[in-house]
Amino acid sequence: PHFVINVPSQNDALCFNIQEEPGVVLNLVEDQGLGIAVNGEIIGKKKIGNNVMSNETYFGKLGFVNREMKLRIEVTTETITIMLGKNKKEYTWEKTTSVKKKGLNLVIHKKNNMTLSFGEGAKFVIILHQFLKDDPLHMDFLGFYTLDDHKFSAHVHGLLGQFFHGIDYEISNVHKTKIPDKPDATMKVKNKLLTVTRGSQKDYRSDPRKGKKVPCWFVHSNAEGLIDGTHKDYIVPDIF
Amino acid sequence: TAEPVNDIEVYSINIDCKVTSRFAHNVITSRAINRASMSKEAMFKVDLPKTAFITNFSMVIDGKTYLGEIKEKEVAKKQYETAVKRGQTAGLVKASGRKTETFTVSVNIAAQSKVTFELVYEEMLKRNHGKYEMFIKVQPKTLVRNFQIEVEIHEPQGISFLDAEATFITNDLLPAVHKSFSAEKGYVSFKPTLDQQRSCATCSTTLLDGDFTVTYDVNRESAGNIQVVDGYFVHFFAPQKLAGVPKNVIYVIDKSGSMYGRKLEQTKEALLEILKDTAEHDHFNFVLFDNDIEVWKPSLVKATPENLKKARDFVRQITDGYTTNINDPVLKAVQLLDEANALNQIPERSVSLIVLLTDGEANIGETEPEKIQENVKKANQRGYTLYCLGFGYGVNYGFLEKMALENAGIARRIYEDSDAALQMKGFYTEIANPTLLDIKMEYPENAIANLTQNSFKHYFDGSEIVVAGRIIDNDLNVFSVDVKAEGADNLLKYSENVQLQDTDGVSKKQEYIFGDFTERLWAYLTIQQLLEKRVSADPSEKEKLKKQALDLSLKFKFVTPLTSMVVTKPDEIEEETLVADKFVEAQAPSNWVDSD
Repeated sequence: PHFVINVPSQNDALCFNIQEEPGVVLNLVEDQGLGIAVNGEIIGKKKIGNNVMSNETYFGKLGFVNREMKLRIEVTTETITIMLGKNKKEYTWEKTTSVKKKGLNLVIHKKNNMTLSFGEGAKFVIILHQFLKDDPLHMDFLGFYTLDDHKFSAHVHGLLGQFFHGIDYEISNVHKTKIPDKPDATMKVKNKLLTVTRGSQKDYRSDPRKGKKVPCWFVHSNAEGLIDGTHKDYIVPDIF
Repeated sequence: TAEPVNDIEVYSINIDCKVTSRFAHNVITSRAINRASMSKEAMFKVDLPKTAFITNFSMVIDGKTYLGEIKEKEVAKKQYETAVKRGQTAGLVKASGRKTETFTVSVNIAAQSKVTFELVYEEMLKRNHGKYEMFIKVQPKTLVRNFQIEVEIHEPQGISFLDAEATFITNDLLPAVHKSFSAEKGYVSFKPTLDQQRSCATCSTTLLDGDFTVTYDVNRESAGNIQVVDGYFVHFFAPQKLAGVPKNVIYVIDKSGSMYGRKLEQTKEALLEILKDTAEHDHFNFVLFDNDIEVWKPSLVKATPENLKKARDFVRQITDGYTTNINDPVLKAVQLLDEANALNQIPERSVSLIVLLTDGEANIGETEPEKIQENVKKANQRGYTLYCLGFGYGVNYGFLEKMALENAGIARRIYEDSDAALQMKGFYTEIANPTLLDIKMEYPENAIANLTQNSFKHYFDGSEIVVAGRIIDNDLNVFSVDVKAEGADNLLKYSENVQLQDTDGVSKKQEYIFGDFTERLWAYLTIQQLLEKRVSADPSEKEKLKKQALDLSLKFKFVTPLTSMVVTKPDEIEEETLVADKFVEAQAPSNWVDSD
């Protein structure tokens, strides 16, 4: 999966990939203050027979926990399941639906996207990327977007959450590489020097097919040096 | 002496503002010395109004001056890219408060060396609720030996009142504020001593932290006033004591899920306050929306006490809904006004307004912003004024701004805070009292050029219309203007004449403040209007407007959204390039994870 971190103070963005095996669950947002957590399970490496056709990995399942509301939501590429205490209700991507409980607003836009907000605070958008069942390379997967990041508490963490309150970095030594429009540079961040590459990622919110290009500085090696600890520290046992 | 912070002693801060005929020229000078035995970083940070244009910045370090240079944004960007490649960060201006943007620069200065920073910015003060307001953010962070704010105002019409207030003012500080005015001149100064600045008698911290606001108005013997200086004229038009024109307002209110909680409560609070202030001759209706539309009454109703009571009951019961469909409710509002016109349900002489309040992007129905704008523009054949209030951080402000400008209105941000209801109410009071409609201002056609906007849809009580231009006929003896407008009961005509020979005296007097202010005021106004027009222009027109605005920004050295100021500052190894851009409103960014 491709992570994109906006840095409004620099009018720029940072991006990185996290490569893990299918089945691994990563913590994306963890806010002890608000009692909210978001985790994502990796899918990918499409096989036909015994042959691996694609090494790409994606998020195929997302889990949302709101501790105060005793609420858990599981989103897969096929269903959306809301678990409120002992009650459980399942929805599919086949129909535009909205669910409103005190403080929870969930709207499914048929085969397209889903918005989810908890009260006046956290707001998320999940994009459904769908492919033909017999597509040799691709499989359905999910995109996860956070809105109103400033509303999270100061202690918010996770692979995305740790950037909600900004990050300082400096770019230097921009130099050409074999690919003309992808120069390398040195990034000074958290008192470390990292080699980064100019590239771009896509924002699929306004155009789920083509996406909108977002230029960014790409941090290699599973974002080592940029994120707190290593990406392995964000592996959690399951999506809740 | 003041206490040095980090060995840097700021020994002088001087805020010098000169206002001539509403045009303010502000110079902020800060002087500091490094008391340490090694080089240290000195920081200069100023909050300036969003409506202001920076015109100059300089640093004097060890007798050497480093001047800011204003360039086309694209050119500066190239320079910025070079700076990035050298490992230097850029970007001197950032958004700060609701009204301000922050200019920050820091520089290393050698041991025992001095630095002087000087920032110059200009703005035209806008009249609102019957007064002009000049806002100065005061935040010296440390005690300053020589701290002073001086505001000199020169208004040829004569000053009717002048006031100065500060949020941090205490009884001890009151003697440090002086204000006086007589005839055309006004003066405000604030010069606190070191002891007056202290947060307590033995403290080394400052209590100067807050907003310093100067307000004033001018005498109005006639509806308008023309001033001519150095071949440029400016016409101020603000007729007094007119009867109010009835208004027909449709409030299009977003009640989608994201408005849940405080946002919706604040909206209801504001609507209840607005209803209290609605005049009986007004007509109104509500269109509430989420994915559905709920219209309060089938047609507009008169603001009788009985209808207002019913409206208050309706507002109190509004609850949050689901998704956001912006297209259909705005079209519904247009349709309601069309029907009211066709069926003569509203007064012939009246102002028709649509006030849209939303906190998000359209995500159901027509979701394509361009398509919604197109639909609204197409439907609004009669040209009702559309005001768009964007509530909170997630709103697509650019979309709302364009849609409002395309329909003769304006967009305004409502900041998500405890006073959001007050902000909404404040906006309403600005547009609550229209006194004139379809104002057309005619100037001697062959004698003038480069005229700014001279026809206006409405005039609201307490505001002011400003038109400026250049006089090209050197032999002109009398400069005259005719204003025609629809009043509450009849067509009104105003005429103003000014003998050009007489203006020499005025011009001499005004020049003592600063020379070419009329020309700069004209340029400021023209650039603002070109930039505004650009938002809603078609692509070919857009380029033309951009070019005109850019040329003027460069000629008059204004940092506008089209230009940047490049500042070169010394560094221990090599000189460093920084860029000051005008802050532009944008949508709040988000972070995400996806794949392709």
